[in-house]
Amino acid sequence: LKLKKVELVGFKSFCDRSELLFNGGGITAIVGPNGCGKSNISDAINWVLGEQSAKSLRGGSMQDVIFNGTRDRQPTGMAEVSLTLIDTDYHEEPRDEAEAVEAVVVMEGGEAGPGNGTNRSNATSGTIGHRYPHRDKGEHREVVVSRRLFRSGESEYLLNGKVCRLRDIQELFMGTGLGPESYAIIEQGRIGQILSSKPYERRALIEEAA
Amino acid sequence: LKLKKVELVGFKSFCDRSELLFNGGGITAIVGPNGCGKSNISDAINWVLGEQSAKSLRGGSMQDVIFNGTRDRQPTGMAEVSLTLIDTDYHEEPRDEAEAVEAVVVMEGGEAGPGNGTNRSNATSGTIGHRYPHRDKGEHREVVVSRRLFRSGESEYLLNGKVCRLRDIQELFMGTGLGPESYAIIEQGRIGQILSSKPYERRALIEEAA
Amino acid sequence: SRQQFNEAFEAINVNFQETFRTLFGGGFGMMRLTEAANAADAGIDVIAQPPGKRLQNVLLLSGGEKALTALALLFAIFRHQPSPFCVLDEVDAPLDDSNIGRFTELVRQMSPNTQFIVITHSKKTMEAAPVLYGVTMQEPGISKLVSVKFNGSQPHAAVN
Amino acid sequence: SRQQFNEAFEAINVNFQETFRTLFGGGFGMMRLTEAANAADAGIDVIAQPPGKRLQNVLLLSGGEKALTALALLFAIFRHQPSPFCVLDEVDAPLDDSNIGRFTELVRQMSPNTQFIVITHSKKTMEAAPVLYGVTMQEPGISKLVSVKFNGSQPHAAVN
Ligand SMILES: Nc1ncnc2c1ncn2[C@@H]1O[C@H](COP(=O)(O)OP(=O)(O)OP(=O)(O)O)[C@@H](O)[C@H]1O
Ligand SMILES: Nc1ncnc2c1ncn2[C@@H]1O[C@H](COP(=O)(O)OP(=O)(O)OP(=O)(O)O)[C@@H](O)[C@H]1O
Ligand SMILES: [Mg+2]
Ligand SMILES: [Mg+2]
Repeated sequence: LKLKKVELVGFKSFCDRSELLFNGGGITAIVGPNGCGKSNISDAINWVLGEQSAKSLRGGSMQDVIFNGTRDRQPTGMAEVSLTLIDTDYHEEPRDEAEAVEAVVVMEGGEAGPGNGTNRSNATSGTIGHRYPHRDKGEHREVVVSRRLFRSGESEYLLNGKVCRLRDIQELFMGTGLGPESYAIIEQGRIGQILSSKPYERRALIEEAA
Repeated sequence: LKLKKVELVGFKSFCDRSELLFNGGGITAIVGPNGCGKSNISDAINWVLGEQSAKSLRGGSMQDVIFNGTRDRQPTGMAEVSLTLIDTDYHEEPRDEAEAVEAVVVMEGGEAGPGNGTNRSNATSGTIGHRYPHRDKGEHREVVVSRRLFRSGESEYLLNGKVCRLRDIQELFMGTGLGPESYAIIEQGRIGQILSSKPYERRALIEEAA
Repeated sequence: SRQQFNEAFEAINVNFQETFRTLFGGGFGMMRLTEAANAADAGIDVIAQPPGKRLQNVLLLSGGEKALTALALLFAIFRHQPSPFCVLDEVDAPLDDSNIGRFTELVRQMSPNTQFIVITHSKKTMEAAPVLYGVTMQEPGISKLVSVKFNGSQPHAAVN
Repeated sequence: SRQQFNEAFEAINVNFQETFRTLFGGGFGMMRLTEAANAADAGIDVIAQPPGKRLQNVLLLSGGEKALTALALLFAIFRHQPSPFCVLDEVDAPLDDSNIGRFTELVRQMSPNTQFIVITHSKKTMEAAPVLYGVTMQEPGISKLVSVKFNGSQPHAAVN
């Protein structure tokens, strides 16, 4: 999995739709004056991954994540955050059983090599007769994970636009450190506290990664 | 009271005698790399004022404040911190009942005005006959507050070099915010926590100043 | 006594509104006593409204806004009952440059009566201090003090 | 399962010794399981020895040393089980300039496989990031994102 995009709308101080684009690796810095909304982005990522405690999102109740208005703007009725990830493993699975067969085919029909989409398709259709339209090496599957909360209290999770359960999202991120004891999201002020916690609490960090 | 000097010896990482000089007002910054001993100076000031909790001094037991050695140095047997303060109110008290009398005398004998020490003495000896040797406006009383701790666990407080009780030191600083709930010493990382404490705990800050 | 507490509370609250406005460059801050059967048990709620924002619970403030509000409260208490000295250990760490500027300016205004000792890594705060001590550990594990700046005069090694 | 935990613990401990040495520029760090009747209840003790200092309890470490040790532990876990992304919110606030330098260098080394999102006020950390987003509140109370630097190419406003 690689992170491609984070979109927020109506989440805390991000009343209007905003997005951050990423290219899967590297360092992106987020800067700005005190109180402008930087930590709200970190809260948004924590929330969409399924955070259940309002207190960990620095609020009193979960509704505190919905934009609650300013002097000139009305509060909104909904908060929504989406993460777009690229599933780099995706094309490996379906290919696995066919990959070996395909390799034979390519030998007969032309130049072997990853990433050379057009050539492959021609070769495949010559002998075997199966077509894998998504099979182009350049195409990864995109996965979009979303979470919505309405003022009424109703909340939903979505996977590629279809309503799903929180468990489905947690399964997607299983074993990547993005679970409940996530070591991958360090909130403001928390880095000094990791060592001050009790020895038994530190165990949870290692268990999450085991 | 104005702060003039802080001296440390054998206190935490300050094995050798060190001192900081102040001129009673203004801003002194303390800078240096991580782990070099800056917060140890703040701990030293907290300690000499009577701090009783080893945990507030970031240690396990009170002996943790005594220099515990390095590769090249042996641990010391004692930690000592002294604060030298100038008691600006000192000369006001003894003068008060005499000040009025003195003013009359000066009228007869010469130029009136504060800070003109030699002239005053002459005038006083002409009529009244009392002598106040410490009375020179330029001289304030110095107060030295010290605390020592020995590896044996024995500890003592001193006021101007004479052993005293902790209560004597606390009385000296009564009502100046340097008591147990001191709002005048903000440890590292504590500024963000003042607001996160419970409303009843915040009350103690105001009570200290009342 | 209760009387003294109430008087201090009122006076400090007036100061707090001023120091809050100074540190945030606007906005509104005040303390409120919580409801309690017995007045001596009442706690203190802090209400903070940074400039341009709605009145809200201090929980929703950002890290920097919380630190600045706490500093405003601290200085409000100080104005009411000054101490001979005040030690501030890296209180500027969560602040952005413009808030560091307002913070050091307020400390400068209060420093004639009080000796401020400010431990910091921020260059902006160092520039605002006329006197500067460096702590070094040239010999591993042993702290030494060096006077770097003394009201503009020559530095001297601060050991005997 | 206990087997998995022990394997992870051993592997992460090896990583921790490396990341500790990298972040501190020397010294020694490791984890130890605490004594417990039932192995599943054992907690984790952290032993940290900054360069030139004696082995000591993590309680006695300075604010910056604690943050750096926690970062070393975090990155050790990361090496064992990388995440698709990692959000670090002002973890560099307690660090001095040379430790910020070692921190950003280690993040750079780990960033090919992981997207790091680093929230910071430090200019040194900003310089180390090829992509930079600014968050502004020109309209009071409303956050807007502006892309300031994008791998050196032209900035664009990150809104639809
Ligand atoms: N539901 C909400 N609706 C509108 N604004 C909100 C909401 N929740 C929080 N905020 C605003 O978000 C601001 C805090 O933002 P955030 O904590 O992200 O700041 P920051 O950029 O991290 O600042 P710092 O540098 O001080 O840490 C608060 O001032 C608060 O007013
Ligand atoms: N009793 C002791 N004897 C010797 N050294 C000690 C003792 N107690 C603490 N120390 C040392 O003091 C160091 C911590 O110093 P301190 O907390 O003052 O650092 P600092 O300058 O505030 O750093 P930072 O900028 O990271 O906050 C520790 O590394 C520890 O080794
Ligand atoms: Mg923040
Ligand atoms: Mg410190």
